[in-house]
Amino acid sequence: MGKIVAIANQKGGVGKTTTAVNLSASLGAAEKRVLLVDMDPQANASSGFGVRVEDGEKSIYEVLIDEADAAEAIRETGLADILPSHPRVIGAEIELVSQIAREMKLKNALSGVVKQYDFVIVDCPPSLGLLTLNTLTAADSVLIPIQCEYYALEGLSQLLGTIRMVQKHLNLDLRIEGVLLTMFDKRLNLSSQVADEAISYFGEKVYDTIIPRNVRLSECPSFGQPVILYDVQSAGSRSYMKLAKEFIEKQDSI
Amino acid sequence: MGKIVAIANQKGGVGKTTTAVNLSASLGAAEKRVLLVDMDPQANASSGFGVRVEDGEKSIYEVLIDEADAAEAIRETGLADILPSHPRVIGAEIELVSQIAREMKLKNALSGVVKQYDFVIVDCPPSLGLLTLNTLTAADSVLIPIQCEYYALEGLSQLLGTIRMVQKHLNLDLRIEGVLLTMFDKRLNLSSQVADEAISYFGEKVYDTIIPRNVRLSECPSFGQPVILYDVQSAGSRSYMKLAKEFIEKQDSI
Ligand SMILES: Nc1ncnc2c1ncn2[C@@H]1O[C@H](COP(=O)(O)OP(=O)(O)OP(=O)(O)O)[C@@H](O)[C@H]1O
Ligand SMILES: Nc1ncnc2c1ncn2[C@@H]1O[C@H](COP(=O)(O)OP(=O)(O)OP(=O)(O)O)[C@@H](O)[C@H]1O
Ligand SMILES: [Mg+2]
Ligand SMILES: [Mg+2]
Repeated sequence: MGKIVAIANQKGGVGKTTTAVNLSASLGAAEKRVLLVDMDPQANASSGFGVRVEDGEKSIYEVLIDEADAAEAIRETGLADILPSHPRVIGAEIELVSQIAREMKLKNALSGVVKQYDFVIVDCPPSLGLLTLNTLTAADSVLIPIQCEYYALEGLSQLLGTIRMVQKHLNLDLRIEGVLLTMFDKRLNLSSQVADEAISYFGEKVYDTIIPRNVRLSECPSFGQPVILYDVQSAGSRSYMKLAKEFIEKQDSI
Repeated sequence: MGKIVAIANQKGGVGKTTTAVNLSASLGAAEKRVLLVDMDPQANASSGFGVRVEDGEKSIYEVLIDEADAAEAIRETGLADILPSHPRVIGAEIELVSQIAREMKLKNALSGVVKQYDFVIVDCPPSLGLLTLNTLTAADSVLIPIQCEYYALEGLSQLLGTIRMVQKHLNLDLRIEGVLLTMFDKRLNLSSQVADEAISYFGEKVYDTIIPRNVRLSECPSFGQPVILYDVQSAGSRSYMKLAKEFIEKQDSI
């Protein structure tokens, strides 16, 4: 019960938030109970579900610095529950540095709620700092989105190095949930080259489902809706539903 | 002489590195003496110019922790000189936290070389941590790339808040050099909506030059070349040459 999956890659703009929001929504549509945790100070995953934290309201920041329980900050949205972020969580990166067990804050904070869900999906910021380390320490597995572009390949060895370091010192059981190719444009050679390279690097771990570049995926956040609610017929929506199905099927085999 | 310009935006994947590399190369082609400093542990700007730091070679990391002078780490590439990065610079974020004048490390490191150049262009990682704070403290101005997508607008108030904080406590004279719209796709309503929003927010500061989405810009890094060397006729190359021209013209008026 309650599997925690980190969506992580320190390369910016590769589709972490788009995957966290739309995989969560698609799993919710498939009758799974899902909590989406937003660990990014940009709070894009929160607004992707139409959730904004006003001053005085609880966010992941208050949860990480032990000023609130996770349950107090969680919002229901229908398809998934959200533990939202707020820009003030940038402060946690510095405030936690000198604290004891600073990497375990998220793991401890989620321990009281995780049993109520089938999946807890955690969106990470584009860095390998304390917020991402907290997530990799709390997670059972990590799903790695890879944009089909050259620079996205370059950062992989750094990410894998960090995952190995976490497995050695903070979370022995951390596994790779899967590798997702995003923003694939079938008209471009570059997309196929990067896809081939990722498959030769990760083999089986690469999902059969590939997310195409699709304008509906970049439009839906401005309406605060996952793509399945914004335009269910779109290629973007269909690809994330297909991913959710493959993700669920893989649960029995990992 | 020697104006230091930070290329910053904590939102990931908005075109910081692509702008740092191709603006530097275009300024070099216009006979300006340019130093490109790579402050990102991903070291994308370095590899965008075909520069890789091997073990034992100096990078921005050794310069920031006072183990090397900037002059020792700088490489010549023809169009621009490069002070390259290496993934080990991630360590500086933690190592510098407890040091005195931790935000001034880059400013002090560049003071010895800045006079040899017309422009020093600094590529930032996608975060507002110590590496970006060092850059904003050292910089005369900051150039803000904005991807023409919804999430890219959301992070602007955080970025402006950080710039204001730096202006108040670390660098009184920091100015906004300009705002650059990137990955503009004229077929998408979203691109025009975001462009209109940015212009109403920043007014004059928005460059007339808009960078179109152009596959040559995402292909050239895999050859370790700026686009002006990879495909000088491409829309990508022409738009960065046009930006360089507008950037130079604006110097007299800022
Ligand atoms: N398959 C897709 N097709 C078209 N646009 C996409 C797709 N996936 C993501 N986008 C858009 O690309 C941009 C980057 O995606 P997103 O913000 O999800 O990446 P990220 O990795 O979360 O970024 P960050 O590193 O800043 O957290 C966003 O504007 C998003 O709307
Ligand atoms: N105008 C453009 N047209 C097409 N592709 C582009 C354009 N600008 C950038 N790209 C590609 O988009 C991706 C993101 O750009 P880039 O890496 O420059 O952004 P960044 O802001 O530096 O990212 P990070 O936040 O990770 O540092 C890269 O793969 C790059 O090659
Ligand atoms: Mg994100
Ligand atoms: Mg970059």
